[in-house]
Amino acid sequence: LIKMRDVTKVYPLGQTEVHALRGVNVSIKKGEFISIIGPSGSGKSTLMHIIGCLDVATSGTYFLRGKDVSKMDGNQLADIRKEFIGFIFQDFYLLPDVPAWYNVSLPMIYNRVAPKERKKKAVVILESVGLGDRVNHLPNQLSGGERQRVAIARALANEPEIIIADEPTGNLDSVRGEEILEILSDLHEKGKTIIIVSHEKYVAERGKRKIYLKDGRVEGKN
Amino acid sequence: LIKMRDVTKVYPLGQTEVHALRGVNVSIKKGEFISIIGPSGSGKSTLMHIIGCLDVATSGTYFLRGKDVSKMDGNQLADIRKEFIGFIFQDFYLLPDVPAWYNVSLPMIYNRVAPKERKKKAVVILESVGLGDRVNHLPNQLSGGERQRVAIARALANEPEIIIADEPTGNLDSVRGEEILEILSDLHEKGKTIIIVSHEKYVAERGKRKIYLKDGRVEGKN
Ligand SMILES: Nc1ncnc2c1ncn2[C@@H]1O[C@H](COP(=O)(O)OP(=O)(O)OP(=O)(O)O)[C@@H](O)[C@H]1O
Ligand SMILES: Nc1ncnc2c1ncn2[C@@H]1O[C@H](COP(=O)(O)OP(=O)(O)OP(=O)(O)O)[C@@H](O)[C@H]1O
Ligand SMILES: [Mg+2]
Ligand SMILES: [Mg+2]
Repeated sequence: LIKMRDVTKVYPLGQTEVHALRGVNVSIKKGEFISIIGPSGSGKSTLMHIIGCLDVATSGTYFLRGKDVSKMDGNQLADIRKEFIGFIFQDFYLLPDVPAWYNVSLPMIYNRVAPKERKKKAVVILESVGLGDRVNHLPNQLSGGERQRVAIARALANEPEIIIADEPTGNLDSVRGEEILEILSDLHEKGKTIIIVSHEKYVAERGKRKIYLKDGRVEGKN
Repeated sequence: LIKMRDVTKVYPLGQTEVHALRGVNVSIKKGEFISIIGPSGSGKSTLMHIIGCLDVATSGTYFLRGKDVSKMDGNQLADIRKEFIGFIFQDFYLLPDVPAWYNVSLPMIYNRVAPKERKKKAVVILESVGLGDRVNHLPNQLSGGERQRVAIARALANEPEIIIADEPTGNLDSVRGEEILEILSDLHEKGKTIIIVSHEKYVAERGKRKIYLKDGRVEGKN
């Protein structure tokens, strides 16, 4: 499903450059549950953004579902994200001026789900993450962990093939964290591919296979 | 140092209200190291914002250093924050368009530290949190955990009497997390008062005393 070879990512910074990824090889099969682990600043989010077609590599090849993504333009990448990928961002990235249910329904708008249907489905997903009584709250009317759960609910809205979760439990207590892991495990059992970044052991342990990142390189055989 | 009696916080929300704190009694002595623990949405950040004079209670009394804060206006609260309190926000709240060192130097500007001195001190604090080679990065040129560490460095800039840390390790691996805890422990040994919210056990365990919050109430004797 995912095949990356010699992927690098260099960020320009004034007169210098930051080498966030220094030649990464990653292969992930359909239906796997993978954990990406590594120190802060090691390149995990950078790698996740490239896997999720939110950013392009500086060099190297990336075949997703057999197609070479590194040759695609912005519109083609947006189509792929819309159809196959659900992304839980480390910073949530919720629209600030609309209620929680509307944030969750956003991916459904791209996929042309009828308006009434969208709100109904959004409320069901919000209930599944414990926010049934917060559906009309704006992001700034929610706690940190509640905002994080809205971001998780949004990523699941279209039942995407691939779910990319970047530190999904950073603001959640272990009870809420386990609830989120249960949801991801259920989706995994339904055949979805799950890729999770987490510095919390009880979360990273859920991955059937672990990819260790350090200083922009993958450690060990992969 | 901190004495709160029957503190409530009600957020208006359209036609309804959200009772985030329902009559909280909290007493904290100078030099204590306290952990505030509780489920997502239980009122921890709300309580921290009131303790840190960033928000006012709806009712109840709050004496800080012997003075009744609930009677103060915005300017008086800002003066207290400037002089005594360092706040590590759950959402970081860094200025997006200035480099990391400038974000760290902000509290020093309020306290009239000379410009050259400010940058020097800011770089020293950034080195202490492992960001010596990221001092000129803007927030969007930093990883999640790096932004969190800039927010931590900023809270320590003026060596405040009281440090309020809301989920300070949510984006940090355990090595970086322990480094932050070491810094807070050192400040505690110097006599500073530390109040920390964390859902991660290894962080909450550092508090010498724990306050449990659930549904806006403090559980047990306090
Ligand atoms: N501005 C607001 N308007 C309405 N409700 C709010 C507002 N801010 C917070 N709330 C609600 O108040 C409750 C307490 O919020 P608070 O942020 O204090 O929780 P918390 O314990 O810090 O949670 P977390 O662990 O998820 O960060 C939450 O359920 C939240 O939905
Ligand atoms: N836009 C950018 N410009 C310059 N450097 C950047 C940019 N974005 C990220 N970096 C740098 O690239 C490195 C990798 O960042 P990345 O966000 O992938 O790390 P991470 O492993 O997700 O870290 P964390 O666990 O703290 O979230 C970091 O050291 C960061 O400073
Ligand atoms: Mg990251
Ligand atoms: Mg909070």
